[in-house]
Amino acid sequence: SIPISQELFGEVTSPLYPKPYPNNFETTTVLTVPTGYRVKLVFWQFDLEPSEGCFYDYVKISADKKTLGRFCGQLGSPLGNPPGKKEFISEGNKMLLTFHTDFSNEENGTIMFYKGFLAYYQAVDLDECASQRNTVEENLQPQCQHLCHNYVGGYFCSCRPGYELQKDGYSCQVECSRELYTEPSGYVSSLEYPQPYPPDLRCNYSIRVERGYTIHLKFLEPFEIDDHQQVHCPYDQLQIYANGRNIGEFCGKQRPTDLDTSSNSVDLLFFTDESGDSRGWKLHYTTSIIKCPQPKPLDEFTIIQNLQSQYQFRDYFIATCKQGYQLVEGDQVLLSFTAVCQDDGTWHRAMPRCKIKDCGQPRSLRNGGFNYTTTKGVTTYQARIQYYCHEPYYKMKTRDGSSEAEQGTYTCTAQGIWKNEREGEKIPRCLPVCGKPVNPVVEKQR
Amino acid sequence: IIGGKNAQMGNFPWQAFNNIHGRGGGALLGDRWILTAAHTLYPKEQNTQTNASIDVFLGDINVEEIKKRGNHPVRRVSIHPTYRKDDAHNFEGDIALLELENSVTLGPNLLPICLPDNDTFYEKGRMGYVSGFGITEEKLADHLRYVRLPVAERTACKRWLTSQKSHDVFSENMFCAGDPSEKQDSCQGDSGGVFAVRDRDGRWVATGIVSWGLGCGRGYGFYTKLLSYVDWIKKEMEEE
Repeated sequence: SIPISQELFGEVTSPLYPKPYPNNFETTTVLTVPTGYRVKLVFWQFDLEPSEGCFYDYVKISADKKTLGRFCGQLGSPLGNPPGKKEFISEGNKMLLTFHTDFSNEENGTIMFYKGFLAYYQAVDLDECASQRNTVEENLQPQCQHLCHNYVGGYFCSCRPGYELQKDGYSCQVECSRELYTEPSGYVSSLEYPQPYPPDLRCNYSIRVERGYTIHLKFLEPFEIDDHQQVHCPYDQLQIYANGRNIGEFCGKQRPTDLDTSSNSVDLLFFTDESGDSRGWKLHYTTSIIKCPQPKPLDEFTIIQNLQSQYQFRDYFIATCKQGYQLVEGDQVLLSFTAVCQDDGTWHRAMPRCKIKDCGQPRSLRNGGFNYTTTKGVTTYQARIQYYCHEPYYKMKTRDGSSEAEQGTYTCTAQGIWKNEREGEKIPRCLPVCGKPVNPVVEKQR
Repeated sequence: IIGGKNAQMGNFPWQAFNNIHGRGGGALLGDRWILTAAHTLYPKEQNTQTNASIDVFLGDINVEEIKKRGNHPVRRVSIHPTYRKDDAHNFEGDIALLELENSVTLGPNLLPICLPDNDTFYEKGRMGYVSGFGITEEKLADHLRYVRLPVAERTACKRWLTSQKSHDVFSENMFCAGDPSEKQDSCQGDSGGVFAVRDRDGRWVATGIVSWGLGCGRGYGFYTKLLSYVDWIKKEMEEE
């Protein structure tokens, strides 16, 4: 035989082609293409001695331990079996072309000359996966245990979700300890659902979505996990954790109610023992953005600016007070207040209160005093006092056009400061009165 | 005070008693200024100690009682710039102000006196009161006394000074009060006290400061004319 090096295409001819081929000759040409390809052969020229059953001269094509045909004659000859335009394709990457001639080429005593053949071969992709499909039907060992993917010149295997491709590149084993779901919605199910799940599972399905979102779980029918009537989930069980907190352990045939986890992080742990043929479970998870409770003032003096109909993660509100009131948080006075909606649906700060501004004790007036013109001792917003001087020894200094009553009236302002309308914060002055003795000399005797 | 009477509490609530180079008087202005005569601080013809303590007492009519009430420390002394200590015959500018360290609290026995604002206070015959702890008839007073004196005619006072062969200066910034025929006068120890008159509104106004005289009770007394110094006083007291 004549091996031909692994080319992707080439020509094969009879000896001496296009001159007549020799008698008493036999050669086998082995056409080999790279692994992962098949050999396709087509005859472009074919001119061999025709005979019944191609008994004398012939070309035999075989591949994959099968004979694909035995050919002789020419196109249109009554005897023989010319290949015509037929394409010969091997299953594997090898094809054998055997060329055989007898001792003579005569017809009715006349020596005949035949040119032989010219064939063209090329490598065509082998769909290994297709052959797997065929072999599956034939109940033979498949090339891939689960899924087969063909590509030009080869193929590769993969496994169904929950299984992991082994080092042999063919077999799949259960691996469900690190299943991660990050889409905003989707389906999670036990392996093979709704077919019975495999034994000895230690599966962990993690759903992780962006902060500020909460995950909702809705189980579908059928729901079936091995159960026992007296003992709670002794064989197989599905545990659900939200933010690391266990929110349920499930088994049996009763589908769990819909769950709002109030978390962006959910873990489903599915444990099975060595036996059982329950069909497992499947859930549809969805997400929604977390909302914070509507902010409600604790008193009638608190104002929430631009109140929204609802607040969700990262929204915030600003609280202020009505005039004359100030924000307090515990005992602490706040200059401003902003609360932000957190990813767990709570406000990052508790609602403050608004406390009425207190101007404190009015400044004492030297050589004078003050009286409350509003409630005695009350020094809060809008309280009013009247300063006076100790008469007759002192008199209040007044501006032109201003009376002592006006000059001495101070009101507790919204800023928490005692203020006079004209003088502001400055308190009045009591000036000495000159020349007015209480007990002047009196001359009675005349 | 010669020929006067004992004062009652509250008659002259502006009266100050001071003891610097001997007994002297003064008057309260506002609630932290004492008006007095410059010569109580810098006496004429006397080698005074430069750092003599200035004791000021207020609020009583009895010397012992007024002292018991305690001294009012002085923060600042202001002598009028025209005052000449070395000129024994010229009491021009005999006016001084003492600023107290602390304001006093006014009451019935402690009140300031007002300052004059016009010349009518110096018309002849205008009656005024002079009070003081100075000597009476040969005796030092232990009680505040006062005397009622008329403002005298300037020419009469000048004539009287000439008759006394006096070369003392009687300037426009002084006025004289009293009557040579009456034995009523201010005297040593009354210096610095004020000549007080009542204005039309009943307010007591200090028109003069007891300054000098030739003896006591035998002629006119000479007083610093306050109207001439009101601007200076106001400037010293600033807005007060």
